[in-house]
Amino acid sequence: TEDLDELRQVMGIMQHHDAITGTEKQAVARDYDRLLTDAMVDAQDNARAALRVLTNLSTGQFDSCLELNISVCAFTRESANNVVVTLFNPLAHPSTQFVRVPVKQQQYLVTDERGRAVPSELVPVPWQVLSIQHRPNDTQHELVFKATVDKLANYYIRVLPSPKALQRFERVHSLRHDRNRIEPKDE
Amino acid sequence: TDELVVQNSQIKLTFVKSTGHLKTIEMNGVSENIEQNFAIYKGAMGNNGIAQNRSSGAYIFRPDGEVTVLSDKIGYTVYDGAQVKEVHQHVNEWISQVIRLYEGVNRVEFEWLVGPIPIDDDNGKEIVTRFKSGLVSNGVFFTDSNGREMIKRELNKREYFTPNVTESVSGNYYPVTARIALEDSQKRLALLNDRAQGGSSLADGQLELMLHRRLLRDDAFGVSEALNETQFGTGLIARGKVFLILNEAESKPTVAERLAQQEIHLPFWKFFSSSNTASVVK
Repeated sequence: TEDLDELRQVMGIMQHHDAITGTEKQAVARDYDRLLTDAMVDAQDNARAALRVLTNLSTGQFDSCLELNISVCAFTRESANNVVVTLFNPLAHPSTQFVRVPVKQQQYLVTDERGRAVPSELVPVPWQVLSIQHRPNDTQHELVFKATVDKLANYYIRVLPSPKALQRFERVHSLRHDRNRIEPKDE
Repeated sequence: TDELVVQNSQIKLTFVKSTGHLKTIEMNGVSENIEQNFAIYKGAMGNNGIAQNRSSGAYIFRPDGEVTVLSDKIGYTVYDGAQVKEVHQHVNEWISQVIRLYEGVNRVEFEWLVGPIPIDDDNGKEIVTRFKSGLVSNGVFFTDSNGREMIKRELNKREYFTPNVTESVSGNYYPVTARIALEDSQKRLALLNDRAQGGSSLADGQLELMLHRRLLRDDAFGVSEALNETQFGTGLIARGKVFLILNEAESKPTVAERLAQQEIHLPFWKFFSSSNTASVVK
């Protein structure tokens, strides 16, 4: 429980009115980032341990991606050929959500635990997100599929060799201004 | 025609093809002209020694002059899939947005991306998203009470006293931690947000939410720093979502809004493994 207590403690600190409203000093904001990140990373060990109990895996990887908010996931970038996405639903009833996974521009097949194909689509990450500094530029798309989760569900993502099985997006209309990318600047 | 239609089984969005802006939304059997724009308030640089003349800062929102609405032609690209439909809008070098419809989901998603806010003109800026409809709301709108019930707000008024509203914009701003809505006798327009923001209805049928702020002066209320986050030397980039629900005014529309709120804030946590170690859920 040591890691969970740490996360609880940090979440307690985050109830301070300055943390809620953003009226803390910049150095304090950075310290909040540090505390919260450390606590979340450590608590992932607890989640992994729980997932090992809930599945037949004894040494499961179960990597989490804390940068999904900027459409970045190192795990899917590096091992996109065969990925299992495990979704945990803490609600007391089944729930449905659209899952977005950052991937390279390839053709994918998504299947559920019974091997049934799940409809999926590949959408480009908006270019302005791509231009964010320090963001790796090789996952320029997101794979989108609908997941229905009772408690825990696995979805399997495989790269397809042929272009047939992928339902590629049709670009129906496009009107663009000149896209002057923001050049990265060193700090 | 000059119209571009993006629709799924539940929602129909019409855009003005030549400008890239949203024009009409049809959902729940209701159709309404809804224009969405981003707008910029210039942060006031006042004299903090005078109570009513402080600078805009971490504690107070105090714009200087009129808002600048970014209503010019914008670049856009449409991706039309079976599961998800997206309109990627490129407003300027530091503001963009994806308007998204998921099949079977009865709300319109606006995923905004703002920043780094430029300050090379030595002005602080506060960026809002603004939805303008034809609803006759008579100055009345509703904001949530920390995610619980909705509180009635009325432009330039207070519940228990007659105020002297010297700040026409910020004097009508309220905290929005979950949703802001307005309605007339026929229709109701609600915005659901993914984080606590400031919001208001400064004109009939219009709703706005504050998305991102970068200010160059301290407002002298305690922090002693300007709200000028300079990570990576350029200011912060913020990304978030606003969800729109248009409904009939008489059919208990807040039920749909409350259910949507639950879905938006689902605590899903994704874990990834290599499929060489395929697992079975016990």
